[in-house]
Amino acid sequence: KKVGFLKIFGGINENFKKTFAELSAGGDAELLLENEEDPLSGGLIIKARPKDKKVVRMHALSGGEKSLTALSFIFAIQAHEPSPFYLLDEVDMFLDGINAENVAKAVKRSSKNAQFIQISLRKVTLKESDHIIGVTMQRDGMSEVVFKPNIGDMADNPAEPADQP
Amino acid sequence: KKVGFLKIFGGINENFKKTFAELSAGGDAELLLENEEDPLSGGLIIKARPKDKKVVRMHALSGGEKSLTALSFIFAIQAHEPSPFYLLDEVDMFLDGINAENVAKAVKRSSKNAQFIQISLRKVTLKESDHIIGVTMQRDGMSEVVFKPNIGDMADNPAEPADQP
Amino acid sequence: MYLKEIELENFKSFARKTRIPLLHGYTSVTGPNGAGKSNVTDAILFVLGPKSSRVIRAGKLTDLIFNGGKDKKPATECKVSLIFSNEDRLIPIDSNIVKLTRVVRVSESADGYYSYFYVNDRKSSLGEFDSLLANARISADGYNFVQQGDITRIVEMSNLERRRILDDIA
Amino acid sequence: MYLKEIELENFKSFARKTRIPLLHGYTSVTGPNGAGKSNVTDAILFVLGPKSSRVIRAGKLTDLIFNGGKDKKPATECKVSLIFSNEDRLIPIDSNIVKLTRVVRVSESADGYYSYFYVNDRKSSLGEFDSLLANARISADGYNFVQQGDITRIVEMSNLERRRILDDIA
Ligand SMILES: Nc1ncnc2c1ncn2[C@@H]1O[C@H](COP(=O)(O)OP(=O)(O)OP(=O)(O)O)[C@@H](O)[C@H]1O
Ligand SMILES: Nc1ncnc2c1ncn2[C@@H]1O[C@H](COP(=O)(O)OP(=O)(O)OP(=O)(O)O)[C@@H](O)[C@H]1O
Ligand SMILES: [Mg+2]
Ligand SMILES: [Mg+2]
Repeated sequence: KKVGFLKIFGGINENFKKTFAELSAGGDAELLLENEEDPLSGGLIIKARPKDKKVVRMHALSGGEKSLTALSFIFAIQAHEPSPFYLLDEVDMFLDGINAENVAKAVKRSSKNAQFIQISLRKVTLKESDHIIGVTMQRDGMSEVVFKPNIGDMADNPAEPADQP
Repeated sequence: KKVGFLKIFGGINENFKKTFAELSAGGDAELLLENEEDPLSGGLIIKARPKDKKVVRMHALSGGEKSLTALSFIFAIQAHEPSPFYLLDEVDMFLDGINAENVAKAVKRSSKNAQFIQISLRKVTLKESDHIIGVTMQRDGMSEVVFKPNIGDMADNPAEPADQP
Repeated sequence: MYLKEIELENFKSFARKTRIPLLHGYTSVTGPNGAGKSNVTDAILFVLGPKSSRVIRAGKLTDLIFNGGKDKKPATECKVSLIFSNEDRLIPIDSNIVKLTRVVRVSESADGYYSYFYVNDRKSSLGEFDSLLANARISADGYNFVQQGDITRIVEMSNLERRRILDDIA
Repeated sequence: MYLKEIELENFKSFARKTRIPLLHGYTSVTGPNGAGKSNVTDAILFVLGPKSSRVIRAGKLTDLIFNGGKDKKPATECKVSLIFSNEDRLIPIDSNIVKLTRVVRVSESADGYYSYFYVNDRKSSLGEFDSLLANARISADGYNFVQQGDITRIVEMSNLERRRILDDIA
């Protein structure tokens, strides 16, 4: 049991280090066990150091930095047991434009080997995707699906200015 | 004690109904006590009905609808004991452009009677405010403050397209 | 193998029969707050993860049936089909297309509902769904599906809870 | 009465002496992730709400002192001043400007730090801060300050926890 856990821990930790370095464009992070002798009696600590900063405790990171760290952890778990299909629901909500774009580019790379569906209100994300599906609701409380929605029409969505990267 | 509580409950419930109707442009909501006879032995239920929909339980609302409901509750509490100064940190994160704009307009109205500072990455919010302060960090891990930041430069922030409302 | 199409009927806010064709690669879904985007995620989990109603934000399964919206009559059953392209036979069924359908209908029974499962329109069972999906490594329990709010939950959880995520994988 | 200016020195990521002049009405603060926006909120709460370090995302008060950033030496004390315009004498001090200053310095003492309070550069105490602020109805404990994550917390909390919010007001 302990051997099996440590093998999984090692694999995911490797993925996590790589993913965080990629998504944070130069930071570094790792997973630590509270009790290395008996891992199942302690917890899992996430340590992250954004680029050009000192390591701080997870709760001293900013909202965006925390969510980027959590997302790297999720992607590291996904990479451990690849599946043909993934769905992400508004994972880019706390990120500024640059971080949201980094995440969208990482998903784009992963979508070469698996199908990704990402629910998002952000234009940087919509721009990276291959296909866009719009969901709207008329005044009758019934949802409808719109194909090839015009991003410009989505003006009510947070989005990067059309003229900006 | 019970009398004091019920008076507060009544006042905040009135504020909450008004605020939710205003922020959701036509929905209605109310606060209910689990135990009206002995309020301090039960909890507080929030019921919200977005416009053109049936009432559903709070957890069946969408992410944006929930956050608009929570924000209305907070504003209702603030209106109960007015203060000269308020600070809001990224309360518009889950909202689409239209809802974020409604919130920014509501804050603008309240800022006639009190000082509001709102931290936000959203252009619709920045546009409504009277003054904008930028905070950046150089590669040395030290924060700096910039006055009159150029919103266009904030391209790394989620924002409505400059040409859109 | 990939998800080729989703069909919904009277599932949450999708009252009308709705078809959502999907392609390989990277698809984004967008729209205003409350439009029904996360309801699409719930529809997929409804078919793939029948074991837990917690996952689809419902107190009871009948909360998933269209409630009438503004002024229509509530429906009495909801139906979702997931249509997979199966050329690589990852799902152990000898057919290029595999359609998994789940129906929940209001009933007088003790639970208050009946639940039906179909594979390529032939009556099936929860057990058959489980074994077909396990082969294709599509599981509703792992982090293949990142629901709205999961990021915040991971940030806020204790070190012990985070470790338990790895236990489940082991 | 309004907050006219914030002065920070070696407070979290604000290593350099930084002045942030503020005006009446509606001010927005923006910038990239991790730039230091929420650290400004923490600086205000550091002065107004000395009672709880939970509020300012710190394990211990010395976590608030600039840690050196990329390659500088960590500082040994942090200082924040809030400068209020007090023409309406809402703060019971006979002066148009009221400057509240708080300093935390690393020390060899058991707690590991010393904490100092000043009103208009005259030595003061936590008790005096409390009574001055209570008069002006500026409290760090109510929802005048909505920190990052509070919205999610309200959505996720139980009905009982939500009721307790009203108890605190009563
Ligand atoms: N059984 C039901 N019948 C009809 N409508 C329902 C039912 N259950 C939920 N809804 C509606 O679905 C809406 C929520 O949709 P959903 O969570 O998919 O929104 P969303 O597009 O994800 O929005 P957001 O961007 O805010 O997360 C709610 O407004 C709710 O009223
Ligand atoms: N004592 C300290 N010394 C130096 N830097 C610190 C200290 N404490 C925290 N920080 C840094 O402050 C940063 C967090 O800043 P803050 O939370 O204000 O960001 P933010 O602008 O609110 O970002 P977001 O938009 O993601 O919420 C972290 O990167 C952290 O490294
Ligand atoms: Mg949603
Ligand atoms: Mg912040």
